[in-house]
Amino acid sequence: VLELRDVVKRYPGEPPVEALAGVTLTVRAGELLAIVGPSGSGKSTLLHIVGTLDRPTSGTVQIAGEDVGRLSDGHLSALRARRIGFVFQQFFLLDGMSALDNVATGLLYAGVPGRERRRQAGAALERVGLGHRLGHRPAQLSGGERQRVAIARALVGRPAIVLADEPTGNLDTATGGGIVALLGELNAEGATIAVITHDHGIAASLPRQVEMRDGRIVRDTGAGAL
Amino acid sequence: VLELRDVVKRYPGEPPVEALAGVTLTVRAGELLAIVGPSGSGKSTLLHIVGTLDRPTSGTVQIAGEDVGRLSDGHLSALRARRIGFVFQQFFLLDGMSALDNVATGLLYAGVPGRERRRQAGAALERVGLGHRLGHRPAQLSGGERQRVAIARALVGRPAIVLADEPTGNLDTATGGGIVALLGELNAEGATIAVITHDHGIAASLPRQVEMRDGRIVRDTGAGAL
Ligand SMILES: Nc1ncnc2c1ncn2[C@@H]1O[C@H](COP(=O)(O)OP(=O)(O)OP(=O)(O)O)[C@@H](O)[C@H]1O
Ligand SMILES: Nc1ncnc2c1ncn2[C@@H]1O[C@H](COP(=O)(O)OP(=O)(O)OP(=O)(O)O)[C@@H](O)[C@H]1O
Ligand SMILES: [Mg+2]
Ligand SMILES: [Mg+2]
Repeated sequence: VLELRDVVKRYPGEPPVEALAGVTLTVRAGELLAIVGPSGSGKSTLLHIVGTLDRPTSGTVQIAGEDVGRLSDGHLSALRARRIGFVFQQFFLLDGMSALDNVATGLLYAGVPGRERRRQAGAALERVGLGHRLGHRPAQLSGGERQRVAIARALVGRPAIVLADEPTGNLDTATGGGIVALLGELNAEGATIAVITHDHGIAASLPRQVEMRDGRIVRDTGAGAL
Repeated sequence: VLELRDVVKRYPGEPPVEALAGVTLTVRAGELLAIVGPSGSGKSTLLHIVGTLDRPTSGTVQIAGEDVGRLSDGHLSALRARRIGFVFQQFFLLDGMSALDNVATGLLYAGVPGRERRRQAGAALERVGLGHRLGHRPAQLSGGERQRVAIARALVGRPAIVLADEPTGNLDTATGGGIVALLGELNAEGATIAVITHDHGIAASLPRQVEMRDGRIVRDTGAGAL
């Protein structure tokens, strides 16, 4: 359902930076995989391109059989909103809104009315252990609580594809385990999930590991299994 | 050198939140300790009060023998700037400046001239593995690279007290190990260091562990050792 072929991402500069140096990756519907590798190796860049939040310098990207490079921006953002839940490494919560309203924005595309959005948002926040923090704004939350609001927002619409960038980096082991269990449940219900993680234990617990170094995939325990 | 007695921190709200519910902690000069506990247990709140970035609702705070509650704001920020290096959980880098200039701001208080500040900043960035990213602005860096810029900024002035809030949360094990080694070196040179961490391995490798739960210290492997 996700296919990258010879993807390169280069940033201009003195010297230019090749964040992705030719990545080929196939993810089948319903897979659950970890993306690992050193800081700066290109993991977030890869996830943004997989999630159509960024376009490659060269190479092709296909999501659900559609060549993403041929879609208009409008078409692309509709596809993305309906199908992809993205947990950002730096959260990107809206500062003026409560945790509940932040999560409710995850359902805006779905045409769900306000009251029902807030009900579902409350349930999603309970699911990540934040039922007692619904009214708090991001500045009134701990680092790990903000991270969990970002997770709840990505998952509330039950997207077909979940892309999570270091979703447990600010969480203790027990709370992080709860998040991994939640992702496992969504995967059991059919979601395709890719998780960037620096946690060896979490990576090893998933069915497939993709390892990056210097903008390339150097190991993929699920490649060529077709 | 750091002493908290019966410190309470309460935030107003419906209901009010007691982030610290009575904390008593003594840290001797030259100690190296880990602060651990679940997400939301009060660790960052504790560190901000230890670092005089926040005042308690009640209780006393002493830094280097001075009762912090009796100091004027001006006096307090001078003490803090000269003596305390703080690594924030959410980094707080300046977006318009390069990594080099961000780190150089860590020496402004010291009366060091611009060229020398930049030289020292470059050395600090090399020390955290970012010698090849000096000119990049935060938006042009990975999550773990930004975290390391925040660390370099806190350490460049070789402060007597280092307070680090989850400094390896966005780093792979190898890069994180380099940061822990760097903190160990500074400690060997006499710095007093407190590290909030969710990493069990890192916590166990330090000489003392302080464990929090629900705004209280529930275990302290270094308490009462006087
Ligand atoms: N806009 C940009 N301009 C120049 N270089 C960039 C830009 N954005 C990212 N980079 C560089 O691309 C490389 C890959 O970045 P990326 O964010 O994908 O790394 P990562 O594997 O997610 O790292 P981390 O584990 O630290 O989050 C980094 O070395 C970074 O400095
Ligand atoms: N301004 C505020 N108003 C109300 N509650 C707050 C405020 N700031 C923090 N809190 C609450 O205080 C509690 C402690 O926060 P703190 O940031 O110290 O936790 P923490 O142990 O650092 O957590 P984490 O591991 O997630 O970073 C949290 O439950 C948080 O929701
Ligand atoms: Mg990243
Ligand atoms: Mg915290």
